[in-house]
Amino acid sequence: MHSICLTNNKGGVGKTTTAVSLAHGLVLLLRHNNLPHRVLLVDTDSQAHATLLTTGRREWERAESLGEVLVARPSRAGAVLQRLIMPSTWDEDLHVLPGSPALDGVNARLAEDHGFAVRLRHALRSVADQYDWVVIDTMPSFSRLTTIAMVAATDIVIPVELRFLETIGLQAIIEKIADVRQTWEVPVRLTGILPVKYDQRVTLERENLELYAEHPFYGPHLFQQAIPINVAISYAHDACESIFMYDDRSTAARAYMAFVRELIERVLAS
Amino acid sequence: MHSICLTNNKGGVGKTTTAVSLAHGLVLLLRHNNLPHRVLLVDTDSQAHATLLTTGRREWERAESLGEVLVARPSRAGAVLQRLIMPSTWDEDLHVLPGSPALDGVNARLAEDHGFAVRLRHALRSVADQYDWVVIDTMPSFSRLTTIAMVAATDIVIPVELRFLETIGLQAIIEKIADVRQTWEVPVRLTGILPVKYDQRVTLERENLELYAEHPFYGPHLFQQAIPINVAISYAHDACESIFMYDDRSTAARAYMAFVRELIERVLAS
Ligand SMILES: Nc1ncnc2c1ncn2[C@@H]1O[C@H](COP(=O)(O)OP(=O)(O)OP(=O)(O)O)[C@@H](O)[C@H]1O
Ligand SMILES: Nc1ncnc2c1ncn2[C@@H]1O[C@H](COP(=O)(O)OP(=O)(O)OP(=O)(O)O)[C@@H](O)[C@H]1O
Ligand SMILES: [Mg+2]
Ligand SMILES: [Mg+2]
Repeated sequence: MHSICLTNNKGGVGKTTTAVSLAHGLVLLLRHNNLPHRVLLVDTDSQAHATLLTTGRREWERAESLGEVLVARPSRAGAVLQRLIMPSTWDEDLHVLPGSPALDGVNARLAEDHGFAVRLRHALRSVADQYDWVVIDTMPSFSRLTTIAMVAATDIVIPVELRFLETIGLQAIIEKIADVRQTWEVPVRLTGILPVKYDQRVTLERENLELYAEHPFYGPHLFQQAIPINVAISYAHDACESIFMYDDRSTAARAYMAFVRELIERVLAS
Repeated sequence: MHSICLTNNKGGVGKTTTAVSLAHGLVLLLRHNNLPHRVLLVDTDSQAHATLLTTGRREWERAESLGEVLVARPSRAGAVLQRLIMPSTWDEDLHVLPGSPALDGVNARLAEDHGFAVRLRHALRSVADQYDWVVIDTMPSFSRLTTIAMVAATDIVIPVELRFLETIGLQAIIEKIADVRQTWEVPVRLTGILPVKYDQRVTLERENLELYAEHPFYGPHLFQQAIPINVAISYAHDACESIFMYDDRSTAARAYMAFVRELIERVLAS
């Protein structure tokens, strides 16, 4: 079971958009190639946007979410997780472990829980025979929930925008990953950096993309296909549809599919 | 002393861009009208982007920041605050109380501090005779630091984008403000909602703006002037300059100046 965590503490850089597109894209591409394609999307953000887009669920008062898994007794967590998983409205082979506003309170409670970091990793073992891939969306901050998401992952992908405020924080994220690997002794690796919301008409963005491509460390990690800024994404979100459902010939859909393909290659190659 | 807090738990919606533009715009407009124009910008975000843009400071390891004020003994906090304030590189009448990565640790520590919510509000009293306006930038989450920022404010402005994920969370922010007023018994009010990064070529965004304008509660709170999406903002940030310094005839500069004018009117009228 491969677990891909999308993370970046900068806000609004397309973590959720990438997480839901990757989750659905994995099902479609793997199914097309007759490979195992049962995917679980895990939402660790109290804003629960990944949950909203893939299930339409807006009952903000409902506590049933990943939060309950994290506060359950460790021996019960796997059973709780299985009970809370919901089907998506996008595909029968895409399921969702929902986020909810209750996660804010859970994040605070985890302060007293010394074993907090491995809670999701361990709970996911109970469904290792039911899913082939897991995709984990995170909140825009280095919170305990984000640590939990990173520790539960085998692979991390960092979506990045090609603008000043979005580029200066990348090193901190890379150091956070190294930190997590060391502190919690888990083999999670940085599998790639994905440029998103890329507007190639803007000289500054083209220059930043080139700077990344030439960088000795970032360069080799960059995915080939930057995800272009594309109004189809806004419309897909508005309809609570995946970009592949809304318009699979849009530039964003084609770019995300190329990314999914390259990610699968990198993951299966390692 | 009027204190304006920019807040929205959604990431990347222009909180920082609005905070720094407002801070500099206040100095320029008030000075031009021979009104008191000493402004203090307070950065409550561990990413410290407002600090970076207005001071050029990137020494991420430095702990000197708002964090020290919040953990100081209450009787010492005012003196600590005064010692930590830095001049901006933008204008002699714009000063900055910097943020830093240390704020993440401070946010966690505040869990044990029952009086945490009023720490900034009280510390700011020690500089009430030195500044006429305070602008407070916040992180993309309802953390203790965000609560501290709201409690320290007289006025709250919510920057909003006109897209699906950005619109569904607005009600939660409004409820959070009501929550803060009640829990901490402070008179902070929602002074307005500012549409930002507005792309009027996108039908969906025009429709969302109209929906807001017609909404019985949101409508009256909307500022007249939506801030348009404008590449000048990306270039201004890249140069660590204010939009007024970079290109005061850009559509974003003119829109932000109109916003500053309308905000001053609303604040002084109340
Ligand atoms: N390729 C794209 N083209 C156009 N708009 C996009 C694209 N990718 C994302 N967006 C839009 O950008 C906004 C932010 O995206 P998203 O919510 O996925 O980011 P995020 O990193 O998850 O944000 P947060 O930090 O708040 O969790 C959304 O309105 C989304 O519709
Ligand atoms: N009017 C605008 N036109 C074009 N780009 C803009 C505009 N306003 C903001 N941006 C860009 O959008 C991105 C996000 O803006 P900003 O960092 O100010 O948002 P934020 O809400 O403070 O983000 P965070 O939640 O991470 O703190 C930045 O790259 C900024 O340059
Ligand atoms: Mg998100
Ligand atoms: Mg910001």
